Amino acid sequence: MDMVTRMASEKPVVIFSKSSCSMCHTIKSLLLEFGVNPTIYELDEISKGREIEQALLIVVQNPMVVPAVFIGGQFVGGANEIISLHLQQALQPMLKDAGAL
Amino acid sequence: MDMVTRMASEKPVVIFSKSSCSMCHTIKSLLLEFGVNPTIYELDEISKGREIEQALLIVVQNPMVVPAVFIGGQFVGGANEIISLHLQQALQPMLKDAGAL
Ligand SMILES: N[C@@H](CCC(=O)N[C@@H](CS)C(=O)NCC(=O)O)C(=O)O
Ligand SMILES: N[C@@H](CCC(=O)N[C@@H](CS)C(=O)NCC(=O)O)C(=O)O
Ligand code: FES
Repeated sequence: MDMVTRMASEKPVVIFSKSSCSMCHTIKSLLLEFGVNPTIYELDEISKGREIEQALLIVVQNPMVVPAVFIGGQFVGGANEIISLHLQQALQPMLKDAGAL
Repeated sequence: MDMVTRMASEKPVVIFSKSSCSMCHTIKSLLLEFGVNPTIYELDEISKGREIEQALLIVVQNPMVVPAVFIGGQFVGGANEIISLHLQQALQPMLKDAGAL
């Protein structure tokens, strides 16, 4: 099991982010507003940041890796996906199923 | 005259950006859609990038420096400001006055 998969399965909601990125800030805020307690990894601040970024490239399949949101250990997507799910009222059910709410 | 002020006064529309930043991408696209021909500096790609970023910190007065948009040599703001002006229908007149349209 790779590093990202392991970290993502440790908590119901895991967000890989960068502290310098306003799009990541928006998604973190959105999930916090739901009352979820997301586990946030700021890749530009933590010591293993570069290594995690490399592993994320494989999971996300795109050089634009942040934000990367995992719910219930599953990769859900980036900002676009999270916002779409939210607009479709599909995000809350997903969070409930994962035991995050 | 500092580096940023000099670069910003060379062209009607100057955008300081980072190629890795999707918010910058949105603002670049918005201005391109107006038919403006913006001069874009990707601070993460050009050799003087770090130096320009330092100078920008002073102009922008905020560590969140990109995107930084200058119209007619004047600092207009970041993504929020540009989008607000656009929604208020105030962006196009500003671009016309600067000779960008
Ligand atoms: N479509 C993606 C776009 C993500 C994106 O463009 N991420 C940028 C930051 S805004 C990124 O990861 N850039 C590469 C980097 O920062 O190393 C989403 O909706 O999340
Ligand atoms: N309120 C600003 C936010 C700008 C912002 O947060 N910029 C981020 C990138 S999204 C930044 O400059 N981070 C520092 C860096 O990349 O060095 C705007 O509307 O433009
Ligand atoms: S780095 Fe600017 S939006 Fe992500």
